[in-house]
Amino acid sequence: WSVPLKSVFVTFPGDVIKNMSDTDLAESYLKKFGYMDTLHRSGFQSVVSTSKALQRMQRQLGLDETGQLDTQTLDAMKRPRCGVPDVAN
Amino acid sequence: YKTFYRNPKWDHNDVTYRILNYSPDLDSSVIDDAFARAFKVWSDVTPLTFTRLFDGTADIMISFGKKNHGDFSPFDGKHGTLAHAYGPGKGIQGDAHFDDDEFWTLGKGPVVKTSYGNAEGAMCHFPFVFGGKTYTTCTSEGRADKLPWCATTDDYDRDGKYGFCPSELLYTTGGNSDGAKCVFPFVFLGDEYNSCTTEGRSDGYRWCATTSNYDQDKKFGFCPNRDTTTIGGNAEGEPCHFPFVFLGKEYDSCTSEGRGDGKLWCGTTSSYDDDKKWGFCPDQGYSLFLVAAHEFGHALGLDHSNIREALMYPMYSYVEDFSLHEDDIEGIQYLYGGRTDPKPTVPQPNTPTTTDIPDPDETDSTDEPEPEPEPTNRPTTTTSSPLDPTKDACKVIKFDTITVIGGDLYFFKDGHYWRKSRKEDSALKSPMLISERWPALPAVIDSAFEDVVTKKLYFFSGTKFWVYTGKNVLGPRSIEKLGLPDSVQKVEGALQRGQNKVLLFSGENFWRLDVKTQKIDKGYPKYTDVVFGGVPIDAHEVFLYEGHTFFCRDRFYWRMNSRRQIHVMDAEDNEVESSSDAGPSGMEEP
Repeated sequence: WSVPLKSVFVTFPGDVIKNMSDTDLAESYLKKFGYMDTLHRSGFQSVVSTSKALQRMQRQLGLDETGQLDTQTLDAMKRPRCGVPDVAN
Repeated sequence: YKTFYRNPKWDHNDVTYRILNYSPDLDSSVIDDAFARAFKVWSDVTPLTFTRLFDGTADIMISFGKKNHGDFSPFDGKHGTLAHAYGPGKGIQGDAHFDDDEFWTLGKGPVVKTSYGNAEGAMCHFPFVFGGKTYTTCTSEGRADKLPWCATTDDYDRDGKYGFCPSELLYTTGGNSDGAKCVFPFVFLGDEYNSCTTEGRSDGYRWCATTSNYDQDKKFGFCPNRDTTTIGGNAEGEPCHFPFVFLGKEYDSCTSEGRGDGKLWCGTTSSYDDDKKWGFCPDQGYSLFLVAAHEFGHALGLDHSNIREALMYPMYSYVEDFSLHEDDIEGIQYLYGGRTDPKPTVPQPNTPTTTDIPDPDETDSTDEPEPEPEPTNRPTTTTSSPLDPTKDACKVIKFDTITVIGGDLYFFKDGHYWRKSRKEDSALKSPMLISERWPALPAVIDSAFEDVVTKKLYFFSGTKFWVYTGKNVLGPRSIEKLGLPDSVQKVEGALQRGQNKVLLFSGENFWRLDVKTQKIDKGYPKYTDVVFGGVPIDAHEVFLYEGHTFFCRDRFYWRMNSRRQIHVMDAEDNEVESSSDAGPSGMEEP
């Protein structure tokens, strides 16, 4: 009885597995909610570094402002939320 | 709290709304009620009233949709973004959209309203006992017609109270069949269907024909979601089939067997082993009431708050006993005022509170009733002696600060200052010594401004500031006294805003100072480039001159007019770039 139970894992057809890396997820999130790369119609572009953008996001969401893609930030990015951008442009 | 750029708001208090369609996750009456309660959240603290329209154009048009739903802001499937809404205005403005790839509930799992039976439309009670067995979902056990049903108390055997669960075998919604039930099998484009399908539609909604031949009769309706309706997988929202067989074993409820991620799933036919049809089981879902209350906040003019406990915080979290946060109330009352009932239950907007009164310990003579301003030394009356006239201000790469005093432009650098008179033909005067005119000041001035009301001059250097009234000086005092955080090591720019407000810039942030109370206003700091779109975030001087706002960096300046159009100029006043789009919609007003 001491032999561990063996789990059987199945490949489910049609299962959508998101293979997005943490970095891709972060970049997509920061752009989608207005924290980086705002392009004006005139062509004038305000480019914000990822670290700055992360810091802005962290401040807006009340997280520790580390400017790093840390666990708390990633967790926040994975949480369900409103689709209205935090920084409109 | 934050409002949208230029504070858009409804210009009338009797706001109308219209529900354009329904999610199959919830009974329409439950959705109607959730929206009505969500509006009441806001009408309870404002003079606003919300009236539902059943046709025509309402101020707030509410709809459910999936992925691309017609507004160029597609939803992203289950989870992620749940809904969005537009600020007040015409057309799409004011409208609220809900992602129907989410599972909409009241936040605590499926809400199953019964019909028919003997429970007068009561909600299912899960779990319930029937025939000594416990059920956590609707069941068709005990019925030859296979209609799903549930008990509306915890024990059917004892109470005998029951009703029928939403099912396409009972009724449809929408479509053109007045709620008639599905007819199986039915023919669509020559093929026969034995269950609801998404074929022929791009929006992912499941439908069925309500006669045996759609091709001939064109009669259809949308299938209500059962409480066991699956999500994802490969069964297009078919309900779980209990029991189902997986790897030779029979399951009566959802299981996580076979998966490494622990998610609950079920088969949608009697045997997964044979048919390989499956989907994820319904979860707690998202509270339509809470999400709607948030979105309606946007529809009324509120932007996202950074207070975690506020309703307008962008992240979803379920709370059992909801009440509006003070931050939400302050925000909505900033736009619409408080309730006009004889006995208001909430503080009225703009009512001075004790926190608005400056702390006596931190006041000085500048906080006392304003005396008649002493005549401030004007450049024309200065007694400072000119220095080396050959010193050329135009060769200075970067000034310590630039500001306007008495309408003239002043340039400060390393203990010296130059003055440019507002007269058209006036050239820069030779440099003067700061120490002669303002002896209390250090050589390097980071920022300065003249209070337009009292004509007092404020100078900032490092973490200190000085206030000159004519020849009288107060200071140095710590900028922390104004409410600036200790992380601010210097104030790099100052911008007048009306009579009593001045924006102070440092790094990528700015704060709004109430000159009268000598305190930073609530809600600051804000990001400079968020409010002044298109300017550099590392400007080392910011000032207002002849109606234009200037942001300087190195030998360039960004000049913004009142319409926030930007011209980028070099030191020789050649235009480098211009933007007619420097007033991005959605930006906030400082």
